[in-house]
Amino acid sequence: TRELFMKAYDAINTTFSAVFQNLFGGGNASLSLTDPDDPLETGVDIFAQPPGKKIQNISLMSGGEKAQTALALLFAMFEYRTSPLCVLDEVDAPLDEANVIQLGQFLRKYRDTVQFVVMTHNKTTMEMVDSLYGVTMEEPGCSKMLSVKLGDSLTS
Amino acid sequence: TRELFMKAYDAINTTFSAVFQNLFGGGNASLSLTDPDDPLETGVDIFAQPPGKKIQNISLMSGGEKAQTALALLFAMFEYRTSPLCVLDEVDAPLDEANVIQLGQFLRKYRDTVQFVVMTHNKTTMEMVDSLYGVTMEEPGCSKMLSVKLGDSLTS
Amino acid sequence: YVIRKLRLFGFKSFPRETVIRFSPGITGIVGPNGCGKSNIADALLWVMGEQSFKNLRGGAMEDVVFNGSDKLAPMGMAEVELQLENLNPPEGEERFVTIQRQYFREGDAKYRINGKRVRLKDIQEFLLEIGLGSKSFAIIEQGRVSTLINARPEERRRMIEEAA
Amino acid sequence: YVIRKLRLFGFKSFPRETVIRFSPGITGIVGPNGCGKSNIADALLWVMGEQSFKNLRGGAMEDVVFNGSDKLAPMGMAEVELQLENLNPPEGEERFVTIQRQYFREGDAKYRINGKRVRLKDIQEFLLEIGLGSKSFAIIEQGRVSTLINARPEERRRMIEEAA
Ligand SMILES: Nc1ncnc2c1ncn2[C@@H]1O[C@H](COP(=O)(O)OP(=O)(O)OP(=O)(O)O)[C@@H](O)[C@H]1O
Ligand SMILES: Nc1ncnc2c1ncn2[C@@H]1O[C@H](COP(=O)(O)OP(=O)(O)OP(=O)(O)O)[C@@H](O)[C@H]1O
Ligand SMILES: [Mg+2]
Ligand SMILES: [Mg+2]
Repeated sequence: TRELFMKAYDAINTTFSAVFQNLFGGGNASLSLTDPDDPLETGVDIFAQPPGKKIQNISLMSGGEKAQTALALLFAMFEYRTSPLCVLDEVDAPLDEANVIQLGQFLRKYRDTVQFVVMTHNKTTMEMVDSLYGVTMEEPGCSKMLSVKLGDSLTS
Repeated sequence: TRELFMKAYDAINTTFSAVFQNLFGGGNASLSLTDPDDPLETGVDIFAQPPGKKIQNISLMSGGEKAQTALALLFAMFEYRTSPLCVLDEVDAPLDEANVIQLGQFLRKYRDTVQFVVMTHNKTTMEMVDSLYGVTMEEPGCSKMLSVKLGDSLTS
Repeated sequence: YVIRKLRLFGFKSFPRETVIRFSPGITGIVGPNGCGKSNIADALLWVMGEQSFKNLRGGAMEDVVFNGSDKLAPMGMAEVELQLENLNPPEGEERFVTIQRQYFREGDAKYRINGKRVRLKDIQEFLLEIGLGSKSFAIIEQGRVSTLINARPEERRRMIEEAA
Repeated sequence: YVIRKLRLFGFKSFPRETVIRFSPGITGIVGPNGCGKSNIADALLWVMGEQSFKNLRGGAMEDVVFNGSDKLAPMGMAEVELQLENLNPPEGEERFVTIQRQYFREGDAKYRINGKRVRLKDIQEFLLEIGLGSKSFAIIEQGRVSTLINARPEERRRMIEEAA
């Protein structure tokens, strides 16, 4: 499993820095092993440098920068170990308008290999999906689904 | 300090349930002491019942319901111990459009006694403030303030 | 494999039988605060074998069963079914596979694949084979997107191991 | 008392002297991700006496000092000043009060009220008198609005005690 881990780590690290540069439009990011001599026990650190800034302790990053860096790492893991399904529950909440658009474009790149289910309150995100469901509680306490886009049968 | 605590607890509990009903448009909420016999050590539990729903473990509430319940408790503490300043950093992020409007109306009720500083990405929130500042990083890594509303001198 | 349909019945805030059809690409789910969006994410996590009630935001596993509302009585069972389609089924294998999970208020749990009773382990093994095994990065719950960044180095290692 | 002005110089992402004037009512602060909005909340928390660098999102107190950018060199000191106005000053007291905090990269810290060197304790006592003592509910940091709900019962008690 030592080789398995190192192979995954190397591939994910390479993709992570590519996806980071794509989402941030520049800058640098990479992973590093806290104890490279012991691949079976070592932890993994994250370095991230948004464009124009110095490399700093990731705890100093802003709420939106942390979310975007996390998404970059998530997608890197996805590329390595493609899973047919990905659920993202309001991941756009900390992002500004420009980054919400960026995230939408990014998801559309993957949509041929992954099915995404995205919960959101953001109108920009709603416009980039392929099909849209609404959930209501017309009857208090009882959830009901409505299909709000692309017609077809009303699921209920 | 026993009397001090109980006096604060009773007043905050009463206001909390009134503010909760105001923010949720109904329902019930209240605090309760985990160990009423020992006011000096006891913990404080929260019960919240959004309109039309049964009372449940607050961990089952949704992201937006938790945020609104927290804001109700916060404002109740504010009423008891008015402080001249309140900073709210993106507290509207988990809220839907209707609840963002509700929060804005609520803040405007208090604005004669409290100065609010509100960080947000939400356009609806931006429209309800008295003065608005923008922060930019035209020069990467270096924050600069711009006054975007109600004219006066450009701070820099 | 692709996800085709999710059916909820008596799960959390869905007392009535509810079917959600998934098309390829991106499916958006919208609605007011507290209407049941994250409960759908929980249903997906649960039917795929999630055993910790904490990860389902409950105080006990019983909290997945509809607990009643102003007008409706609590139910005795929660049921979720996930239908998957194998786009290239090998000779003799089914094109559609349905996994089902039930939980009864007294504590009984039942699992089925294509209607046949199986153990939880069988469901987890099936999902592992088709790439749905590790849910830690396939389902990002509300408010937890930055967990990867805030996690300790050892926890990040575990996530990479799951992907390996 | 009302808040009139906040001045930042060398604090976090504000290397240049920056003055923010507050009017009565609600002041909004907007801008793209990572531009410095939460750093302003941190500046308010810090000048009012916050001692834990963790609550300022840093790894050490030194992280409050501007650390440089692509083009600018790191600075050696962070300084924040808060000007307050007393709407009904009693006979002989100042109408305006300015509290100032400085931190030097080597570890020195200086505090001033109206230009006169004081200890941190003096600033904290002054703020307590005017109702700005307990910051736990006056400054809600990003992502922490639901902390009151997720906290343990004893922590909630402590918050109520602060308000008492
Ligand atoms: N077992 C149960 N029985 C009945 N209702 C339940 C049960 N479990 C959860 N709920 C209800 O479901 C609601 C939460 O739903 P959910 O978290 O899915 O909302 P949401 O649509 O994600 O909202 P938000 O936009 O605020 O995140 C709560 O109000 C809760 O009372
Ligand atoms: N000591 C420092 N020196 C230089 N830059 C710093 C320092 N401390 C923090 N920063 C920078 O400040 C930025 C974060 O700013 P802040 O958290 O205020 O953003 P924000 O406007 O709140 O963004 P968001 O909308 O994403 O929450 C980070 O990019 C970080 O690099
Ligand atoms: Mg939700
Ligand atoms: Mg911020």
